[in-house]
Amino acid sequence: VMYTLTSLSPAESAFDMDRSSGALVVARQLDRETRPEHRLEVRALDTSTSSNPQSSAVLVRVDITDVNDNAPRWERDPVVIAVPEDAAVGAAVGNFSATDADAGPNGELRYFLDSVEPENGRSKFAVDRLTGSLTLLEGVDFESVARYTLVVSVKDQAVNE
Amino acid sequence: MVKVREDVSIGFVVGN
Repeated sequence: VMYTLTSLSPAESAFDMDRSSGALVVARQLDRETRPEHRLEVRALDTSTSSNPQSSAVLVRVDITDVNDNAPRWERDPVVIAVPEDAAVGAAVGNFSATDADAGPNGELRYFLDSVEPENGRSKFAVDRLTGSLTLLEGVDFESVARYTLVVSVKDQAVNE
Repeated sequence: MVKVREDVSIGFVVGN
């Protein structure tokens, strides 16, 4: 029996096949984010006889599973948010939003407020871990402090974040 | 159906 491989997906095949053993081998770098599945046709052909060769084919779907190869990305950096000094305590005054191309926990994001400058502003702001929403916890006063600098980080939920 | 991680190196044998 001899084996042949045909890619049914439009792009060039990322796989090769050993014609004699039928081993399916990775021939190009895979990337789930670009192409999560590959459809192939493997055909087995008997070669012992030249008079009436027979063949049959099987469809193979190769699912590419995710690894955490993308870090979260911020849409903007820095983010500038204007908060009126009469903003109500408890009001959502901004939203932090990052994206991650990976799947499942590898792309699931959590937001953290790392630091606030000046430091006495630490008690004034809270960032929701899940949504990235920025909430005012205490009143602000333009005449006392006109600008706060917040460092917000985002992490994916992979084991190797 | 065959599953393969996206970080395998070229030459990796996916299946037989």
